[in-house]
Amino acid sequence: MNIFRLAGDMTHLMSVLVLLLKIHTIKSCAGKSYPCSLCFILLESSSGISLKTQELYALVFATRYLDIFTDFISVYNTIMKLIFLGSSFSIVWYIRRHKIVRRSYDKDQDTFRHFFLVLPCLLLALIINEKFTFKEVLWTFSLYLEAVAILPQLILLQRTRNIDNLTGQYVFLLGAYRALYILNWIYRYFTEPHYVHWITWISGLVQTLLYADFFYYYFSSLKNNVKLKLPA
Amino acid sequence: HQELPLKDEL
Repeated sequence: MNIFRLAGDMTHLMSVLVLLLKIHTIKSCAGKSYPCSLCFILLESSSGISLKTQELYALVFATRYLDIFTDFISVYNTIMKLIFLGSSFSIVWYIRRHKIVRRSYDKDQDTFRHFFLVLPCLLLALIINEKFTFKEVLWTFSLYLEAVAILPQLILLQRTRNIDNLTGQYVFLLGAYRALYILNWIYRYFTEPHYVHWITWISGLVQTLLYADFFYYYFSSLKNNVKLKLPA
Repeated sequence: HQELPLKDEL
């Protein structure tokens, strides 16, 4: 474990916590007898969260952590896997099933056919992988899928007029975690002999590059202290 | 057969 990977995992954990906080805020709002002004805004405007991206991430974790019960790495590793699995599936459940949270989900805007991402990633994993076994192909599939899983969310943000802070921070943290992982891979390449994982590295690089324009607008909005806005 | 190293990253 190195500082880059720990920082990456913590950033990833933070992104999940921000999303859970946002869902909690929406839930607690509607619980009130009178909608406070913030609540009114929250409930009226769409949450800006893409269910499609959340579903893709749940699939990413489900196919990446198949070894959670067969290969024990460390307590930290197992706990983090359980957190990511539990949170991603519960977030999908909240947005799909929770009587209040699902009202803040704008399915008319979140129209990205994520099936068009799943199939190519699966085909690519069947062709390019480190070993043609069930677990290895699904693990490789999870890497390719994670690289593109943010696309429905980024497209939804372009359509969302006012991106609220929590959503912007969620996407920023999600992009930052993989950028930190790239530093971790560079560090491990120079410190560990034979540490070469081209598939992981290229997927992670593509994933981070997809955030490039978001990062640009995110930092510009911070610098100019204006509301985050993505050009359509 | 050559065993792949364990996946120690999340």
